[in-house]
This record gives sequence, structure tokens and C-alpha cells, in this order.
Amino acid sequence: GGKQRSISAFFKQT
Amino acid sequence: MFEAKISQGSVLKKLVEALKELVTEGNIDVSPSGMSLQAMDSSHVCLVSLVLRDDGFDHFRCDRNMPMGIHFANFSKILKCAGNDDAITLKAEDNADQLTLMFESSNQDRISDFDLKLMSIESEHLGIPDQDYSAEIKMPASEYQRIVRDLTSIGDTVLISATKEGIKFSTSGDVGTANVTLRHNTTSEKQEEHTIIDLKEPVALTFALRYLKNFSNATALAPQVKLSLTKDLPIVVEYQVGELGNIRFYLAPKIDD
Repeated sequence: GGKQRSISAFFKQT
Repeated sequence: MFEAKISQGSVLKKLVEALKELVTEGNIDVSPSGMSLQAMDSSHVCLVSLVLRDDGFDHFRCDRNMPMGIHFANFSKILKCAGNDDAITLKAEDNADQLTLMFESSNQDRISDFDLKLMSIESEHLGIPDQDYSAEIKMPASEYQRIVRDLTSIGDTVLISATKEGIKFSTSGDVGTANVTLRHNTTSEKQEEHTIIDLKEPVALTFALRYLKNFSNATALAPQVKLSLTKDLPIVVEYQVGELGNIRFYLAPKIDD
């Protein structure tokens, strides 16, 4: 279980 | 123009085999300092970052930065035509719509060339900061592969907890439960057999096993793998690719509802 966030939520766009 | 030669072509074959199940397509960026790739899987849950430095190649020339849009299953089809002992040369003109791959056998009695069609791919680039992690664990790549393979047969998610006792992988499913603990171990004369646990503070995170298992497709690239963990941040699973560079996989943790 548990929610899965998008990986892009953890890094800034450059 | 861009031209890069690697005498140990099997490295390139292994790299693409490590990627192709996870990433359908992506831009390999070439620049005078080398080749790099950043790509997400189709569900955008994990990110792969590949860095190959110019000085790791037998020959490297790149006059102009450019993205080369690659379909990895197609790249793999062509690389499968290279012998394991072949040298591989990659060539592309500026703004080319194809990448030429030339394979030379080790005694130079067989030379073949293939053109791979390039694609135009829109991709966002993410800035990945260098940071300190709560726990960094180096272990034999084959051990990591075994753990994620074994646990995938039991459950869907794994709790990875690093404490001063060691690093513990736990899962559960319809079959029952499983726990594997590795302890810090540097007794072997062979460094690649060591397990090194560098713990700043205890940390425990949950991840989807299918992705961790997918990352182990890179096992053939390196004798050791490094896992980096910090609370609420993606795990990093890193393989050093000899003197050439590295491939890193980032996977977002599962968060309780």
C-alpha cells in the first residue's frame, strides 16, 4: 500500500 | 560532428540492456565533456541518470552539444548485432536524424555498420542536487539482485531499514513474510564482496519492489552497487561503470495514506 508520488515532485526542473 | 569510440563495446550493450525495460525512449545528450541521459519511466515514478565521461572513451569528439532522441528497444536491436569483444564507434553529424554505429571485431577482420533512426523527443530536465544521505550501503551487485528477486516473489513493496545492526529488507504478501538482513562485512580479501554500511542516522523507507528489481538489470555493469537513503526522499541505486561513468536509478518512496 501507500501513495506513490511522481519522481519529478522531488527535483526541480532546470 | 560527434564521434565516440569504446573498445569494450560490451559495456554499451550492457548499459542499454540495463535501461530498455525501464525507459522506452529518451534523449542522450552529447557534449564535449561526454554523454548523458536523464529519463523517467512511463509511470514517472523513477528516474534514470546516466553519465559517461569523454575521457573514459578511447576516442571522443563532440563539436556541438546536441540531444540524440533514442528509442531504446531499437538501439538494443542494433547493439545485439555487435560481438561482445567488438569495439563500437558512434557517429553523428550535427543535427543528424540518424546515429551510425560501427562494430569492429577484436582482430579487425570484420567491420559492420548500422544506422539507428533518431527521434525528436521533448523532455524535461531535472536538477538533482548532490546531498548527504542518512545511510549509504555498498554491497555486491549480485547480492542486491538476489534480494530484490527473492522478495519480489513474496511481496509487492519492501521496507528498507538501515540501523547500526545492518540493513534489513522486509516484505509480506499472500505467501507470508520475508526479512533479509545484511551486516557490515569487510572480511573478504576481495573488495567487491564487501558490504559497507555508512550510517549517519537510522532510516526506514518503503518502495515498490518491481522497480528495485528492474534496476538490477544493471548488475552485469559493476561488481558493486550503492544504495543511498534519506527519510522522505527517493532511494538512489548506483552502479559505477568502470572508468567511464555511472548509472543511477532514483525511485520515489511509498508514503502512507
